[in-house]
Amino acid sequence: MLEARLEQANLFKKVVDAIKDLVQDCNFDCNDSGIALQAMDNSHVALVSMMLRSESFAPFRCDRNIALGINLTSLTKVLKCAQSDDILTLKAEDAPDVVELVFESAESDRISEYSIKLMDIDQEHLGIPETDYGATISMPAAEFQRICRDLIALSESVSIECSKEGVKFACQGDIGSGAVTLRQHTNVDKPEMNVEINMSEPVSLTFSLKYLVNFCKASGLSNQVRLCLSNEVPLLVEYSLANNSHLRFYLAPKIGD
Amino acid sequence: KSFQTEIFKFFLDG
Repeated sequence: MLEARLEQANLFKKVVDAIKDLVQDCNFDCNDSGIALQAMDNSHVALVSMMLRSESFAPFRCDRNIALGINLTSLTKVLKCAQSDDILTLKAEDAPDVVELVFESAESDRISEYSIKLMDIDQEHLGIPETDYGATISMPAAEFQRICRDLIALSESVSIECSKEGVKFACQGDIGSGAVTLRQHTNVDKPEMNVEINMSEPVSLTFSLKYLVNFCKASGLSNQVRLCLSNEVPLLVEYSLANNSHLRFYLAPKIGD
Repeated sequence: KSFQTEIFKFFLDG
C-alpha cells in the first residue's frame, strides 16, 4: 500500500497546477524511491517529468510499485479543497480503484477526506537519455517568466543564443522585435538572483513561447530555474525542489522557419 | 510541428 504524507499540501497543489495545462491523464508511479510522473503533451513536442522523492514525505511508505492513473482536472478539483497550510496524505491500496487524499489542518482538528477514481492509462515509459548539454544557464525563475511573458506579446517564437557574451533571448514579430541579454552575475547578498552560465559550445535554438510560458507556471516552486541547451536537442527547463525532488520540462526546438 | 515531434522521438529513442 501507499501512504505518503506531505507537510505542505501547497507543494503538491503547485506542481499539479504547473502541469495540468500540458498533460491531462497521467500515471503517478509510486515505489519505494518516491512518486514519479512522466507524460508528453498531446502534440508530442513537450514532456513533463516530475520526481518527488520519498525524503520529501514524512512518513513515506510504498511496499510495491503502484501506478495511479489520475485525470489532472479531477485532481485539481479535489486539491482546491485543501488549504495551503494543510498537511496532505496520499493513500492507496496495492491494486487500487481509488486514490485517497486526506487534508489535515495544522491549527485546528479538521480532517477532510476525499477520493478520486483511478483510470487505466496505457502509458509507455519514456527513456529520457542522460545528456551532456552544450550550455547550462541558472537564473531567477521569475526573471525567466518575465522574459517569456514579455516576448510572447511580440512573437510566437524565441531564439535562445548562448555565447561567451552571455545568453540572449530574442524574438521577431509583426510589430517589431525584442531581445533580452543576460550576463553571468553573482549577488552575494541574494544568491537567488544569481545568473550562472556554463558553456562548452555556443548554442542557438528557437522555441515556441506558448510552451515556455506554460512551463513558467512552475516559477512559484523554486527561486531558480535551470535551462540546459544543446543544438538540435530538446531544451530542458528544470525547477529543483527540496530533498532532491524536481519538476522538469522538455521542449523540442523549432527547426527551419 | 512534425519536425519537432521527430526530434523528440529521436531524443527519447537515443
